[in-house]
Formats: sequence, C-alpha cells, structure tokens
Amino acid sequence: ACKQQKLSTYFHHQ
Amino acid sequence: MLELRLVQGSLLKKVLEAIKELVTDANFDCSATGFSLQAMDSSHVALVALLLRSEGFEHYRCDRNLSMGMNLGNVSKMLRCAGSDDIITIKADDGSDTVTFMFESPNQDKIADFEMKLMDIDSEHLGIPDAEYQAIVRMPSGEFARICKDLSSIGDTVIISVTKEGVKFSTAGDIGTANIVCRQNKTVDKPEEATVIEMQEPVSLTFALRYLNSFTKATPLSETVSISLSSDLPVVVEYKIADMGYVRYYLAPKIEE
Repeated sequence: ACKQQKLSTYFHHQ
Repeated sequence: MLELRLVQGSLLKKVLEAIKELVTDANFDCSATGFSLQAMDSSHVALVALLLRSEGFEHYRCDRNLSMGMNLGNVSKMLRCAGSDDIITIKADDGSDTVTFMFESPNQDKIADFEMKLMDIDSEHLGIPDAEYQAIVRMPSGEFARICKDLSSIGDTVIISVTKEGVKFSTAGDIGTANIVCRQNKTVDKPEEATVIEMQEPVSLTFALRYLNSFTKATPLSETVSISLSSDLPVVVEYKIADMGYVRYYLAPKIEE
C-alpha cells in the first residue's frame, strides 16, 4: 500500500 | 511599533479562509520585506507558506522584526466582521501582547477596532530548498478545485501524472474508478483560462485528496493555480496574490512501501 510520507523527510528544520 | 494598512482588505479575509482549515495556531512574522507565515498541519504532512510583500500595503511600518502567535480560527472570526470593501490595518505596539485589526469602510463613515490577545507558539521553521521541478502545471484554479472535489467522491488518494499528453488525475474506490485528463490549451481568449504544462520529464505521484481539497480553499485568491511536481519532492500548489505575494501549499506524497 501507499504510505503517507512526512514533510520532515524532505525539508529540514532551520 | 507595527502598522500595516491594506486597502484591499478582502485579500486578508480570503487568506485566512484559505489557511485556517489546515493550521490551527501559527506565528505571523513581520519584517521589513513583508508579512509572512509558515506552518505545518498537525500531522506534519502538509505545510502552508504565506507571503504578503510590504510593497503591496498602502502603508507598511514595521520598526523591528516581530512574530505574532495567533489562533487562525479566532483571526478568521474577527476578519469576517470586516466588509469586503473595507481597508484593514493590522497594529501592534512593541512589547504588547495584543494585536488590533482596524476596519475602515470605504467612505470612512464606519471604523471598527478588534483587539485580540497574542499566543506563544513555538514555531519550527522548515528550510524549503528552491528546486527544479520535473513538471509544472498552470491551470484555472476553479478547474483544479472541481477536479479535487469530484475525485474525492470516488476515492481518497489521487495519482497525478504528467506526460506529453497532458496532466491526468486518477483515483479508485469502492464504487469504481475515475480518470480526468487535462490537455495543454493555450488557445483561449483569456490567459487565466489556459492550461499550460511545462514538462522536463514525465512524472507521476500519489497524494491524499483531503489535503488537496483543503488547499483549494485558496481558490478565491487567484484565477489560476500552479502545481509543481517532482518525483522526489512534495508537490507545491501555489495561488499567487495579485501584486502582493502568494499562498503556497506543500504536500508530501504517498509512497509505495
């Protein structure tokens, strides 16, 4: 099944 | 001292209606360049970034960088009390823990002051790298809203695929499947009715429709929407705010595990 990714996978905290 | 005067107050009303469903509490950041916000939804799957540049305000005074924490539902309640033709001024004194929204009717015969307490919100700013996208689709915003709404009555995820044929939105659910293909169409008399597809290479990604539907609350802000896709990045759904800035939504994809 398709698993929803989190934004933190792509964008990092400044 | 902060004093931002927006003659087209309706823009601010529409901005709040566009973001209050996705985000509950957020910090509005004021600096010399403009009035901005960046916030994620509670599940950290979607993010909204707002920018209203200082040049778009009739009067923009921001003595020093200021971050104001607000509950967006409460801001929306106050802004709903402004007429759609009102001039809206946002005011805050240095060190004060309140913000005031002032509404002036066009002929200045009615002036309203709504004051709200600010909140302490620890905002976790994400660094969003500028990226090259494999495909960018520009289309009428009402068209995109209609597609998201229609597909969500059939399924809860949408596969957005861009090929040289055009952009395809597909979903499947218990009752069946749906596929909507929009072809590039520049031969329209009004540019805002055009569908323009810039494709570096074909791309196909899967997203949860409920987030896309909440993004389309920004439709009243712009006649057109741009959807930027890249196979290893969140989708960016952008509504430009005429001469002022934008509301941008980012949504992480669903990936085959």
